[in-house]
Amino acid sequence: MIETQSLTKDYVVGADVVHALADADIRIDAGELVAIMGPSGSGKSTCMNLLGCLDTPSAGSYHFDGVEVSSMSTDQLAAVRNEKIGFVFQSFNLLGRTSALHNVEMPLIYGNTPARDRRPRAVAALSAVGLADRMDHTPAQLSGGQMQRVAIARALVNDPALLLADEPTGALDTRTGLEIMALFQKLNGTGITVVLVTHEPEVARFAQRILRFRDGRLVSDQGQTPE
Amino acid sequence: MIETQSLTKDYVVGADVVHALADADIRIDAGELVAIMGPSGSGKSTCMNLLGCLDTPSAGSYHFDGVEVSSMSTDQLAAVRNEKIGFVFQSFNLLGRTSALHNVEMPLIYGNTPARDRRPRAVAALSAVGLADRMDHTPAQLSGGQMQRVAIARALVNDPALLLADEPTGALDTRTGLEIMALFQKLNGTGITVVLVTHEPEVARFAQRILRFRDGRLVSDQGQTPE
Ligand SMILES: Nc1ncnc2c1ncn2[C@@H]1O[C@H](COP(=O)(O)OP(=O)(O)OP(=O)(O)O)[C@@H](O)[C@H]1O
Ligand SMILES: Nc1ncnc2c1ncn2[C@@H]1O[C@H](COP(=O)(O)OP(=O)(O)OP(=O)(O)O)[C@@H](O)[C@H]1O
Ligand SMILES: [Mg+2]
Ligand SMILES: [Mg+2]
Repeated sequence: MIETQSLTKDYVVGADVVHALADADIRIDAGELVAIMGPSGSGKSTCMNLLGCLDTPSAGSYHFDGVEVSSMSTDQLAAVRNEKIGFVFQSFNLLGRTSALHNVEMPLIYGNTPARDRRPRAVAALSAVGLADRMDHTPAQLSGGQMQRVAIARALVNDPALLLADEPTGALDTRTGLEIMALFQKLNGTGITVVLVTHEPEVARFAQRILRFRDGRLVSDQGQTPE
Repeated sequence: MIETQSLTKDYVVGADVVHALADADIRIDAGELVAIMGPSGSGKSTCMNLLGCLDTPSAGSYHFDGVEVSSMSTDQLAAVRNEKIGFVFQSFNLLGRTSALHNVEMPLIYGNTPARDRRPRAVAALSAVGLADRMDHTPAQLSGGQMQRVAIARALVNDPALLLADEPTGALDTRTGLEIMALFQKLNGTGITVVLVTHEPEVARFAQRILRFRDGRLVSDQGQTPE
């Protein structure tokens, strides 16, 4: 499903070049559950943004479902992002002026889901993350962990084939975090590919494989027996 | 230093009342290092915002350094927040259009630090959190954990007597998180009072005392031997 070769991303800041990601070769097959770990600033979110077709690499190639992403048109990319990928952002990126429910409905609106189906599907996604009683709150009326869970519900509402989650339990207490991991494991059991960035060993142990980054480079790729 | 009685905060959302914090009696003496824990949505950030004089309670009282906070004028509150309290927000609250360095200088500007002293003090604070080489980046040019550390540096730059940190290691890998906790422990050793919200047991073990919240109520207050 995911195949990158020498994937590279550089940023220019003033007179400096930041090598945020350098020469990453990553292969993830459909149905895998993979964890990405590494120190702060080591390139994890940069990598995730490239895998999610939210950004373009400076060099190297990325084949998603067999198609080279750089050859896709703007419309094709938008369709892939909406229909095939669910993305949980490290800083949530919720719409500030609208309710949790409407935030979760957004991917359904973009994907042309019939209007009568949107609310029940959004309510189901919010219930799955324990927020049925917070549907009408705006982000400013939610706790940090509640905002994170709205972002998770929004990523799942369109039944994506690939879930990319950047630190999805970072703002959650241990028990709520484990409930979310149980949900991800259940979705993975139905065939959804899950790639998640985490710094918590408690979360990484659910994965079948751990990719470790350091200073923009992929330094190890180890299988493990998930718990 | 901190003394609350029946501290209560309610929010009205549509036809509902959310009892975000109910009847909290909290006493924290100068020089303590206290951890606050509890499930997502249990009232931790609500409590921190009240302790940081960023919000006013619906009922109950809060004495900070012997003065009832509700009796302070707007100017007195602003002075307390700037001179005595350093606050690390759960969602960082950095100024998006300006550099890390300028973000950290803001409390010095508000506090009338002489212009020639601001840059060296801000640089020192950023170096203490490992970000000397990211001073000129704006928040959009920083990783999640780097933004969190800019927020920490900003909270420390004015040498506050009280540090309130809401999930200060939430976006950090384990090792960087331990470096930040070592920094907090060192500051606490010089007499700074530290109150931090965390969901990570690895972080809570640095505290001398743990306050636990559930459904807006303080349910336990236990001393422990810090490591
Ligand atoms: N401005 C607001 N309006 C309405 N409800 C609010 C508001 N702010 C917080 N709440 C509600 O109050 C409760 C407590 O929120 P708070 O942010 O204190 O939780 P928390 O313990 O910090 O959670 P987390 O660990 O997820 O950050 C939550 O259920 C939240 O939905
Ligand atoms: N838009 C940008 N412009 C310049 N530099 C950037 C930009 N985005 C990221 N960087 C830099 O690239 C490096 C990698 O950033 P990235 O966000 O991928 O790290 P990360 O591994 O996700 O870190 P964290 O665990 O702290 O979230 C960092 O050092 C960061 O400062
Ligand atoms: Mg990141
Ligand atoms: Mg909170």
